[in-house]
Amino acid sequence: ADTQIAKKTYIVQMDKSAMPNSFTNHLDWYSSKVKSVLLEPENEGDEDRIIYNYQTAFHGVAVQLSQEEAERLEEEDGVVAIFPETKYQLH
Amino acid sequence: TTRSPMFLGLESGYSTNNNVWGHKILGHDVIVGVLDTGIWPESESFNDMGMTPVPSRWKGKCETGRGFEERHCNKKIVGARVFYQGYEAATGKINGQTEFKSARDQDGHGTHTAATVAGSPVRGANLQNYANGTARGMSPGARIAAYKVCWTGGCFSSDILSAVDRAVADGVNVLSISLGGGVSSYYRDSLSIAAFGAMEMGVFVSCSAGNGGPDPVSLTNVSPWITTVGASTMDRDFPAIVKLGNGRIMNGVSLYKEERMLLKNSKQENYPIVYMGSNSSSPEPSSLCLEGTLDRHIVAGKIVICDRGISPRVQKGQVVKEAGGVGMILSNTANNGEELVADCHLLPAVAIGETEGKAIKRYVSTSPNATASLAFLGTRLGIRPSPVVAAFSSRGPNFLTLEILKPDLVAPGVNILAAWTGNLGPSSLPTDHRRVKFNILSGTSMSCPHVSGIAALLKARHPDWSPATIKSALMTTAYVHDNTRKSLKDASTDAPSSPFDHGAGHIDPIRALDPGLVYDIEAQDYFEFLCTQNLTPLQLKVFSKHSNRSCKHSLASPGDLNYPAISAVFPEKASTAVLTLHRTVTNVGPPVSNYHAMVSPFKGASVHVEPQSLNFTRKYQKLSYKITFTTISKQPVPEFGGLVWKDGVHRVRSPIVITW
Repeated sequence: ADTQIAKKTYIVQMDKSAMPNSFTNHLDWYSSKVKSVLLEPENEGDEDRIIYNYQTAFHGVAVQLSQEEAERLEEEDGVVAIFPETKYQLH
Repeated sequence: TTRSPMFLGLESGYSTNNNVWGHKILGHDVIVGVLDTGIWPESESFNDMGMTPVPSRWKGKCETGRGFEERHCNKKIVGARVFYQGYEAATGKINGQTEFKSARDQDGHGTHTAATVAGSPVRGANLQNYANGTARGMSPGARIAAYKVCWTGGCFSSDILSAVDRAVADGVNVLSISLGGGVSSYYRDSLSIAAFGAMEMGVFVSCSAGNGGPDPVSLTNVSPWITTVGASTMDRDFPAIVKLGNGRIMNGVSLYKEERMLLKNSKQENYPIVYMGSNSSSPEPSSLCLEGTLDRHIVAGKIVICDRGISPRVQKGQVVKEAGGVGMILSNTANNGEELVADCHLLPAVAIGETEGKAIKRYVSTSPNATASLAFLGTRLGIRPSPVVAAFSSRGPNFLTLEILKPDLVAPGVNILAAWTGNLGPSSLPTDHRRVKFNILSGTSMSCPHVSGIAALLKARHPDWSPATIKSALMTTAYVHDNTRKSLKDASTDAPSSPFDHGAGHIDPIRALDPGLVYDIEAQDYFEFLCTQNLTPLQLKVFSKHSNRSCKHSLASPGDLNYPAISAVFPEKASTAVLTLHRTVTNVGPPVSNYHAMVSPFKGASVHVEPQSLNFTRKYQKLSYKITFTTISKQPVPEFGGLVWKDGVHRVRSPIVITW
């Protein structure tokens, strides 16, 4: 557990129109982008790092990443912006 | 909501064909998504009697979970979804035994806001006999889709974003969002970006302004494509009195249940009164009645004066009760002024203003045997002046862009009665074992759903209206005078409020149904506004998910956005003393309409509108005008006024702010 890297949720906005033709759907593309920056290989049984995918008012995913992974993802083509999870309050 | 429909003029002519809730405009096809703590489906406010089948276009779903089954949805609650993945990732798994991991609302807030938007009429609604009447949402014919995004530990952006995304896909027409976070740049604010996406798809997004008032620059949710709603009072009060041992009577408010009134205005029921502060200018923990700060030996059997601040108001009552106090006088401080917010305390309690509070504390500090009694006088209507801008309502100016005046408007948000969860007592304290069908709450959370409901009503009457058109109609018909015909006041100062407090003014739904002219704004216009905000191409891309959206530089300045409010900002190092802003109005009234401009006078600038008249020959015709500000003498503080276009029937008013 000590060696596990702390992960936080990041909202990743993607440029939907930048999806390469080799992908047939956006979620596969988002997923491959996320996988390409992971510092720890995903093992079977691991919880999916992607917790949401957004398709209508917003395009992208919410994903569990370490800070370094988030920084790496931010550099990827097709990634428009990365927002760290923030807390809101009822008014 | 036993008073707000009447206060908003919605119930006038109720039995006539002109009734705003008449059959033709019941609004059954309008669906409002409420992002909140869920919903208590058993509430009578969500009865679907008489409602037509759910529109076939609706793609929403009734998600099931503990305490929420498909049968809990009906023709009123047409959707119920939950969003907790972000919450669980941040705080750990939700304990499904102690918290409903379903759309069932155990907090009450979501039930209250949903019922305020579109609750069905419920006769005999009240809270412990206070505010008795028929409770109904502002658009009782509209349907509700509950998107639960807030849990016991808070609300998280990834969940909120998912809810907005899903709600738009489901087909909501209006989104009611009574929550907020801090203010960050447009391109860093995921809710702002999601609201932009919703607006692009024709969804009207209404958000609460925040409860950070009366501090200036305390607004949240300030994006121009969002309708930012501040809070004001209605003409209803719940008076109570504190009678001091010296015979002096102080006026306050209370929701304490009259039948169980312990303290009466009679000599033998006077109780000793105690204040644990030292009357210094800053409150102390014991004067604030924070947990663990009251000495039982001192407090037991007495009425305790507590200052507002730090801890929730109802919690102070609990602290007093647990320390053996028999009653509480909750005193405002300078932060709250004279504004009185009623709460359903666990013990006899009266809330009083700052001035009265000071007087009572003086009495206590100068009288060794100070005593008092409390009396509760029920519900009083016709309070003047009203509306008054709530002290807690967040204030402008808009931190992000001075040229966009915020808040947009105010609506009832003080002492609002609406449906409540069956899971918690009216004080929301875990120790409160009372159960009520309705509760009285205050906050911009309560004003936001009033506007969402009225927006739904407008959408039902005018299905082709864009979100910006609806917002324009609400803003340009808002009023800035109270029921004494004087300028709207600010509860925190008792002085006239400014557009930084009330925006365009207080909503006037009946006039908003027929605004005459509207300031329409298309998604590309909002994008052009963003193009004026010195964003990098990458930052702008956040808003241009349609690849064809790019800056055409059609706006000379952010103040040129076709906003229904006008904020003229002279640059700090102005080389010129002249500033011109442009607007285009669309005629949504009679085809042949002639409007004339009237501008209020300003000390620091002359204001010229050109042309002075707008002559329309057809419906939906667009005509433009420009408004030029020429500095006469630079003012140290902003100046406020208004521009009104009049055709003899309609008054299309824009607030004006000039900042040097």
